[in-house]
Amino acid sequence: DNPVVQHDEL
Amino acid sequence: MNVFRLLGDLSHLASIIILLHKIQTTRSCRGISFKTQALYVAVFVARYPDLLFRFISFYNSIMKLIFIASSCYILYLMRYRFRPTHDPSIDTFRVEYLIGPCFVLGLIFNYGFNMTEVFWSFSIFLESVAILPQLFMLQRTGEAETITTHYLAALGIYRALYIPNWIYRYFTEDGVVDPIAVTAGIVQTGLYLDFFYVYFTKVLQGEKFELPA
Repeated sequence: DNPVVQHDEL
Repeated sequence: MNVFRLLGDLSHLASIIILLHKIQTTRSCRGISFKTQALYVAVFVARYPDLLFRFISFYNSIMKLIFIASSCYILYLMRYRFRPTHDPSIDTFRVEYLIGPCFVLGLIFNYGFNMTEVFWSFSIFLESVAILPQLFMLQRTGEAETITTHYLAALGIYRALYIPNWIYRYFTEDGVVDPIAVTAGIVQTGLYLDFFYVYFTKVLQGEKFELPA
């Protein structure tokens, strides 16, 4: 499943 | 990536380097809360297992590895190398009061009810309050070595810089917003306000960090 928010931050 | 986030991450990196420098040069972890450092290990270990199955960027992966490795190394230094310099009798914040509620918050507020997402949320909530044992300790002793205050300032500036980053991203990335990270990030930054006040009005003017009795 695709997360609603892309966790691209640290 | 934008300048706020980059400077924030670099400030985070700087805080770790300052802390390592303080421990190595004074050969002591006096004034540093072991509990706060242990919470940071928990934060990174809960948040970064995505290293194993999701590639975002080289930068992202390297930073995650640095944060996990350095936080574990700091715990090792405090627990073994410089153990006698740590005084558990002033590091008395009850971390179970943080971990439990943060986990419950992670179960309630997340972007998908699965291990990865729940632990991600948990780590965000836990990070926002992980500094409390350290601030509590500071409050108890009423003073701090200057280098320790530089460490705390860099750590606080890191999260503060994430706020303009989110505002920037909201306007440049088509209304993108991460409500969990933003809420926790604002709380986290708020916890530093008292400290920032003393830091900027005293320490940066060359005075010692001392809280009014």
